[in-house]
Amino acid sequence: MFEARLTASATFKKILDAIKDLLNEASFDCSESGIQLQAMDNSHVSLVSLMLRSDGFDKYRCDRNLTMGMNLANMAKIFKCANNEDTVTIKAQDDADIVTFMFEAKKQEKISDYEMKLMNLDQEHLGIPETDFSCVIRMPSGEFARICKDLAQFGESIMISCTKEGVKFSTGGDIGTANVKIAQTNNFEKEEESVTIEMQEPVSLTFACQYLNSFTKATPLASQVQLSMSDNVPLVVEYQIPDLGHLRFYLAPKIEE
Amino acid sequence: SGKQPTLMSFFKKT
Repeated sequence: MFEARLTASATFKKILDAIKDLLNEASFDCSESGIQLQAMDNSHVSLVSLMLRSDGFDKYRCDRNLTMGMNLANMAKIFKCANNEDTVTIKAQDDADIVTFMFEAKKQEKISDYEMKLMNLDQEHLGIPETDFSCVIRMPSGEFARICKDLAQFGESIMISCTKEGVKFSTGGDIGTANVKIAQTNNFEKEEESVTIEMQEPVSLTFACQYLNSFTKATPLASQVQLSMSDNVPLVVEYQIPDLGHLRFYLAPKIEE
Repeated sequence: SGKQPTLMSFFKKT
């Protein structure tokens, strides 16, 4: 028996919004420690890694490890039927080929349930080594989204250069070039507005705009985003989901031809 | 602007 109950179904809506452009379907691996998802996009250039800890749920029970393959567009359709304030309960039997989503209004005046067929997905898992990154940047997630959107107008790729002084986002194309520099802040009062840089050595890497812009669909999940970079290693874009876990995106850097 | 490798150039399948 698997059962997970979360007071805020809005969180699930936001997670689905953040990943459904990159992934058509994905396997949710459920265990005692929580729900995990790891999947690459169709072109195998980026990877989504989601972790929702069992202790972040209001109720969590997982008697046996369970892998639930789900079509994310269909899952999003179901979550559209829930109000943001509804409590969601996800249920499945041990060997089930269906999953049930139950939505309960706060005062129990409305209870709805939706059953969805599970899929058998043959997904490739990648081993992601622990990395000591040369640069770890924390900045407002909205600012990162804004920069990616703005620069996408001018080029297909964004170069992210990180030094002790700050981070520079640059692109160029037929129109010309665009550069945005973000300095480290000393704003200790408003943590969500701060920019912090932990740097071992400066790094400069180039990434496809299209993917960075997809990742920023996760912006409503967290006020801050963390970018981790090292030379010749995929970028990690991480959104912390308060009290529940994290959503990470990995993106292979472009290389000189 | 640059070649786009896949993630398999960096991570191994498990």
